Amino acid sequence: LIEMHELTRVYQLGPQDIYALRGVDLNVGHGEYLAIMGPSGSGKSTLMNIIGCLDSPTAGKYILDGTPVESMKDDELAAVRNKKIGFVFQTFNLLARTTALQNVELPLIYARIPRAHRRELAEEALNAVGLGDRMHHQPNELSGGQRQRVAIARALVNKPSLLLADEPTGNLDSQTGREILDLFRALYNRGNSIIIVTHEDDVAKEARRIIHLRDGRVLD
Amino acid sequence: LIEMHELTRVYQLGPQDIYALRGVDLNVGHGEYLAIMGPSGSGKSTLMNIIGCLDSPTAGKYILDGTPVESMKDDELAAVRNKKIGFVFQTFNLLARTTALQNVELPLIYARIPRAHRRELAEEALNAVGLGDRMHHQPNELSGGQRQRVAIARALVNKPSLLLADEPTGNLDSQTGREILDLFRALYNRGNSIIIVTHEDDVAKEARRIIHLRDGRVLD
Ligand SMILES: Nc1ncnc2c1ncn2[C@@H]1O[C@H](COP(=O)(O)OP(=O)(O)OP(=O)(O)O)[C@@H](O)[C@H]1O
Ligand SMILES: Nc1ncnc2c1ncn2[C@@H]1O[C@H](COP(=O)(O)OP(=O)(O)OP(=O)(O)O)[C@@H](O)[C@H]1O
Ligand SMILES: [Mg+2]
Ligand SMILES: [Mg+2]
Repeated sequence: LIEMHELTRVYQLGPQDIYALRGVDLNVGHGEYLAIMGPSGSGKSTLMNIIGCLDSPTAGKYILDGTPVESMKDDELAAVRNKKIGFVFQTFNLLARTTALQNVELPLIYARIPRAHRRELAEEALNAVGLGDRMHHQPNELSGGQRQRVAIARALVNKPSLLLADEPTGNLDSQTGREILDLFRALYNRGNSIIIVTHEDDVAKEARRIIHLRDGRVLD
Repeated sequence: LIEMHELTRVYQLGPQDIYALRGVDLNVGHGEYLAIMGPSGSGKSTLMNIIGCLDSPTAGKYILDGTPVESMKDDELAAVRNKKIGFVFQTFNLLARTTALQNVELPLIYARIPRAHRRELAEEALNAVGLGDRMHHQPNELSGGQRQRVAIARALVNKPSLLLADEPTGNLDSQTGREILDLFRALYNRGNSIIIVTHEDDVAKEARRIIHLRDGRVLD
């Protein structure tokens, strides 16, 4: 599913070059469940953004499902991001003046799902993360962990073949976190792929494989 | 230090009344280290915001250091918020177009600390959280855990007598989290008070006492 070779991402800040990723090699098969761990600042979110086609590498190759990502046109990239991939961002990235329900409906709008069906799928996703009684709240009317769960519901609503979750339980108590991990496991059991960034060992052991980043490199 | 009696906080959302806190009683002595745990949505951040004088209760009494908070004038409240209390927000709340250093200097500007000394204290706080090489980055040029650490440095820079930390290690690997908890312990050992919201048992056991919230109430 994912082939990455010598992947490098450099940020230029004034005179300085900051290597967020330095020559990362990574292969992920279809239907895999992978955890990525590593210290704060080691490059995990940078790697996830590149995998999710939200950022491009400075150097190196990224082949997604057999296609080199740098050769994809804008509409092809948009289709991948909206239909194949579900992304739970570390900082949630919800739309502010928009209810939880409308936030979760957004990927379904891109996927041209008809309105009534869209509403039904979004309600189902919010119920699954325990927010059935918070659907019409806007993000500033929700707790931190509730916002995180709206972001999770939005990532799952399209039943993505690749779920990318960046610290998805960082703001959740262990019981609520457990319910979320059960949802992920159900997605995985249906043959989909999951890549989860986490700093918690309990969460990492949900995955079948764990890789460790440090200073922009994968440790052997 | 803190006396709370029958503290209640209700949000009105259309026809609905949402009880975020229902009759909370809480006493915290000077120089205490308290952890608050509870499920997502149980009222922890709401309670912290009231303790930190950033929100007022709908009903009930809050007495801070012998003074009823509802009787404080605006300038008195501002002085308490800026000089006595350090607050690490669950969602960081950093200023966007501002460097890490400038963000950390902000409480020192309110405290009328002269410019050169201010800079020195802010640099020291950023070094203490491991961000000596990220001082001139803006929040969007930092990782999630780095932003969290800027928020922590900003809360500590005034050497507050009451530190309120809402999920301060949620985005940190265990090593970096450990360094932050050591900073908190050092503050506590100098006689200051700490209240920390956390969903992680490892973090909660740093405290001398743990209280549990559920549905806006403190469990006995
Ligand atoms: N402005 C608001 N309007 C309506 N309800 C609100 C508002 N703000 C918060 N709430 C509700 O109040 C309850 C308590 O919120 P709070 O942020 O205190 O929870 P929490 O314990 O910090 O949760 P978490 O662990 O997820 O951060 C939640 O159920 C939330 O939906
Ligand atoms: N726009 C930018 N300009 C300069 N440096 C950046 C920029 N964005 C990120 N960085 C740096 O790149 C490095 C990797 O960031 P990244 O967000 O991938 O880390 P991370 O492993 O996700 O960390 P965390 O666990 O704290 O979320 C960090 O040291 C960060 O400071
Ligand atoms: Mg990150
Ligand atoms: Mg909270």
